[in-house]
Amino acid sequence: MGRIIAIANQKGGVGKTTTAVNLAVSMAANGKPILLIDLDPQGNATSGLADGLATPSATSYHVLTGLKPPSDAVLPAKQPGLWIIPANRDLAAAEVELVNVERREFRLRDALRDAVAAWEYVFVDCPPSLGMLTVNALVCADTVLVPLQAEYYALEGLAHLMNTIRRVRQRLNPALSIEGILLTMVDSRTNLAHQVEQEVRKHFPGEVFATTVPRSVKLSEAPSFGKPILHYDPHSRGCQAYVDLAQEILVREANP
Amino acid sequence: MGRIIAIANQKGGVGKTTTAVNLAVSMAANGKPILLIDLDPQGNATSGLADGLATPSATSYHVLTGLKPPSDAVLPAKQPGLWIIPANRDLAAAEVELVNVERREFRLRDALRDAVAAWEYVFVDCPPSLGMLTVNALVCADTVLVPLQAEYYALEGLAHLMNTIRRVRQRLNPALSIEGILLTMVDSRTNLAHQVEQEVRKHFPGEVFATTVPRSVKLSEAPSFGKPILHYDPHSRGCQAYVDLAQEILVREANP
Ligand SMILES: Nc1ncnc2c1ncn2[C@@H]1O[C@H](COP(=O)(O)OP(=O)(O)OP(=O)(O)O)[C@@H](O)[C@H]1O
Ligand SMILES: Nc1ncnc2c1ncn2[C@@H]1O[C@H](COP(=O)(O)OP(=O)(O)OP(=O)(O)O)[C@@H](O)[C@H]1O
Ligand SMILES: [Mg+2]
Ligand SMILES: [Mg+2]
Repeated sequence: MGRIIAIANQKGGVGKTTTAVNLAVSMAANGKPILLIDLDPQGNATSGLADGLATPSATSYHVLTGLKPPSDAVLPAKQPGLWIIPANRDLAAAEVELVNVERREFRLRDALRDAVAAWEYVFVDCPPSLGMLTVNALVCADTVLVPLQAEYYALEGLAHLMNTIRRVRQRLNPALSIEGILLTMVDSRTNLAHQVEQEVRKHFPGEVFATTVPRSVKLSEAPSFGKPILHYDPHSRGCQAYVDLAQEILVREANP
Repeated sequence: MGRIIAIANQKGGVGKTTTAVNLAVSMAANGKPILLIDLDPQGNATSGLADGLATPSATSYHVLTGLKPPSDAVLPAKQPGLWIIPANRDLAAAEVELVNVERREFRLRDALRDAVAAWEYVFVDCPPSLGMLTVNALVCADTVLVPLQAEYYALEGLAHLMNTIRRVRQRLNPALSIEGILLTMVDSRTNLAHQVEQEVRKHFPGEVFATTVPRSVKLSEAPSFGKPILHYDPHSRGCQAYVDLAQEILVREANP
């Protein structure tokens, strides 16, 4: 049974989707069977892999609300070894619908239960909030990967995110731990990026990945072609960063 | 009675807060009395103006839930002519609390009703979602200013935002119109930025501001000092862009 990794941060635009898509592809390229679940009503992870993707017949909305089993929603991505449960705007309704429902925080966990044994890693791309969708992802996850833009507002929100993760661990998912904090969009020419990196490594020793993702326009161009960076520009620094990140996670897994 | 302008886009990290803070300051510097309402539980607009701000005794949570009148929550910012209703994490509870409440979409509108006559413009900074908080802002607003990062995922979400604005206009606030679409973080060296700008001006003729905001590290440094760009680096291109934007809005207002 694989590990479920939620990719979460309530701060908007920090690189959650870019990390979910490109890390999932890099892991699959390592020969691991990977499932990516798009849990954001924006559906950006789904469109980031649109190239070669069949038209969805069921989405994460159907899975979360129990209307369909995960096997009905899973689609193969173009990258061999990678599958995706897509999302669309219907998912936004789930935020409201789940408010008055039994075990509302456990819906995703209950739906996935035995269905994900076939995959070695399951990544869940979360929306920029700490509402019902992100809480569902945190309750079903083994670990949380936190993309952190090397900027002030993103750093400011980190303490609140960590508190939320601690509360979910105490009340809903005792096994939940931090996979790591990933510094994204790092522009090494600016003082701000260095300051943020120093701050984070000081306050969260041992929890920040050695790999950092540089700001790279290729990463933001790739989604307009529906392609992950590995298929769009495998020689770019952005691509190398996600290949390195996959290695760092796999090496750590092999030598806990 | 002033105009209420909601600054909204469900896509995360597109420059909503940076626009709310710096446009509000630029308008106040033009001698207009301005109110900025922080309606994002992240409280970034509040910390972006932290320099010289007193400790809040009441927040937008109290105003939205009717616990306190707006006059109890309003604080003067360091920029003369600018006032702010601050936010903190308590506001996140309002998303859930409002779900089962009468006239849930009208809470902010009802709370502000006569209280904002003293200000010529009221700006409302929204969170990255289309939930209860953003809907409340759209229902009380006269117009919506849409910051749009010059990137693919942001462009993809624009149609959905425009649909939501149209639905709010049809069902809840017939007077709601578009103040304009503002291109942000424009890196003129990249093709992507030019393509996005061309697309948007083609699909939304007459609705895109002539002013665009360049990517400028000074804009992302300023919040770490709790200062708007006008006080942090008045000679930067980022600052000039928000001064120009204020002018563009005021000139248009004078010559409808
Ligand atoms: N390392 C990078 N270099 C340059 N651009 C990047 C990088 N990572 C992400 N981007 C771009 O920045 C924008 C924000 O990234 P992304 O959409 O992945 O963030 P997110 O956290 O998923 O946003 P949201 O909060 O809306 O879900 C996107 O347009 C993306 O293409
Ligand atoms: N023109 C710009 N140039 C460089 N950096 C910018 C610019 N505008 C905003 N930023 C930075 O980009 C990040 C995102 O901007 P901001 O927080 O204003 O977006 P937002 O839409 O309010 O995000 P959220 O969706 O989380 O509310 C911030 O770190 C900000 O300092
Ligand atoms: Mg995303
Ligand atoms: Mg914001």
